[in-house]
Amino acid sequence: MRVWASANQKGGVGKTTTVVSLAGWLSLQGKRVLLVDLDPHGSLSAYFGFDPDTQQPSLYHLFQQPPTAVAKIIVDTRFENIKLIPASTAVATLDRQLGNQEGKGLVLRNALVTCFDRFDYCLIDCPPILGVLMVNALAAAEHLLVPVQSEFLAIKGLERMVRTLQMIMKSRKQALAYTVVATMFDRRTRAAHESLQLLREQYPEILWQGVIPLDTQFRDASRQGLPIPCFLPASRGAQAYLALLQHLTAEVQPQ
Amino acid sequence: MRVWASANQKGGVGKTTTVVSLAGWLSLQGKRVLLVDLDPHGSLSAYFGFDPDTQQPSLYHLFQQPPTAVAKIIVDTRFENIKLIPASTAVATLDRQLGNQEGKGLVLRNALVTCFDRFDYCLIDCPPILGVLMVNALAAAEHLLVPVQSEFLAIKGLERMVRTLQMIMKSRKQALAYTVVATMFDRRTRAAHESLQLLREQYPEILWQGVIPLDTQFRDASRQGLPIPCFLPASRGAQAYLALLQHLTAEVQPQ
Ligand SMILES: Nc1ncnc2c1ncn2[C@@H]1O[C@H](COP(=O)(O)OP(=O)(O)OP(=O)(O)O)[C@@H](O)[C@H]1O
Ligand SMILES: Nc1ncnc2c1ncn2[C@@H]1O[C@H](COP(=O)(O)OP(=O)(O)OP(=O)(O)O)[C@@H](O)[C@H]1O
Ligand SMILES: [Mg+2]
Ligand SMILES: [Mg+2]
Repeated sequence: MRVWASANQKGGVGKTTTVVSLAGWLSLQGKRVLLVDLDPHGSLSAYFGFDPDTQQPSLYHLFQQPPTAVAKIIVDTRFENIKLIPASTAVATLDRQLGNQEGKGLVLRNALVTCFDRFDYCLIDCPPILGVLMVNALAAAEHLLVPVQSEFLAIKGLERMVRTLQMIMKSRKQALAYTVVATMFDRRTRAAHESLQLLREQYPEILWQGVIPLDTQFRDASRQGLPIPCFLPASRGAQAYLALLQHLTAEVQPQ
Repeated sequence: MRVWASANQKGGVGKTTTVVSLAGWLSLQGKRVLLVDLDPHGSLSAYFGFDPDTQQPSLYHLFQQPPTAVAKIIVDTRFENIKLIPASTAVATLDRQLGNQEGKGLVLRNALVTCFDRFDYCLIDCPPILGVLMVNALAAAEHLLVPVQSEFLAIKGLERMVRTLQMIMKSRKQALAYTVVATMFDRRTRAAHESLQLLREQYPEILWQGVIPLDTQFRDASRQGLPIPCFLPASRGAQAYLALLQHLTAEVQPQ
């Protein structure tokens, strides 16, 4: 099982959209996908029709029980090949509850080890804040996707995110590869082209060479609760995520 | 001093943009404005040229010192009428450090009381997560602005936000008024009109009757580090925030 996480402390950059879109293509290709919703706001769970206010059990329970309990927490979605560990609003209290307790950063990783052979891919959606949930995602993932809006202010925030990652990496034993993905690229504005140019100059090794275009079909797809590849595979947005997936699966050697 | 907070657990909906744009108009009208950045990611601080990684002192220090220390934490911006309590990345650790300690929800409110007569308005920018920082904002504010993207998935998240607010309100003594603001409204798409209609049906009393349009000038303004009213006052985005400000100042009786 490959484990990828989608993370950025900046809100609204396309973290959840990236997880849903890649999961859509993987499931159409016959791959078995496990999604993990680490965001107390539960956008990923809501996308698949689960209500974070009433969801029982949820990711929250993973932190109260042994790793093998994950089998009872995984739920089906309407897509045969996509299962989910849903979020609940109670997840927001985990940061405060766990505080500085040791070893709470490995809860997700230990749980995923127990279901490694049931799935081909595991995609983790992170909340827009650095805390115990993001630490769990970084410990569990082998590859990190960092969506970034193609605009100047977002690039400044990216520098901070990359520095934070490098700090966390120092305490890990095995390396974590990461790929920065330029999202919501509006080809009509000069500012988007200029900021993309800046990204390419600043992050030549980790920036994916393609872009995810601004595409209103993402909203229409989310309204239907469908990943965009299932909603409208020929759309520019869906095609861009297919290109990203091909890049990621070619680049990352199978274990 | 009027105290308004801009909050929504959903990321990327225009919380920071709302604070900056209203502050721009207020400062052009000669009002003295204090901004508070409660987001560890520091988008508001970065907008005005402060680096959350190196900022000393910052909001973080407010939680370690008596309320009167706020005078030493407030910084000048390049705008005469706008001062700021900047964020720093250390703020992200507050949730874990404070944990369930009593009384930590009133730190900001007690600090603002000590500078009530220095400013006409105080605008608070919240992080996209419910934690001790958002609780501080709700305790300090008299009026809450809840920016919502005009799309279906965001409306579902709003129901949760409104329910959370009602839960927190029960434990407050004085009422908190709130206004939902539809942002990033793309008048070219049917989905935006339909979701606005839905918002108007579901929240007739608390939804502002105008909308903030999708306007690429916001990105250009942020690139210059200028609030949009100072960057391009005739733009559709700036004019919409002026209409919102007129609504808020007419509706909320001066104390
Ligand atoms: N390429 C795109 N083009 C147009 N709209 C997009 C695109 N990607 C995402 N969106 C829309 O932008 C909004 C934010 O996206 P999304 O929720 O995926 O961001 P996020 O980073 O997960 O946000 P949060 O910080 O709240 O977790 C959603 O309404 C989504 O439909
Ligand atoms: N009405 C609008 N039209 C077009 N772009 C907008 C509009 N409002 C905000 N934006 C842009 O959308 C992005 C997100 O806005 P902003 O940072 O204000 O959201 P936020 O809710 O504060 O995000 P976070 O959850 O990270 O705090 C920014 O790049 C901003 O320039
Ligand atoms: Mg998300
Ligand atoms: Mg913000």
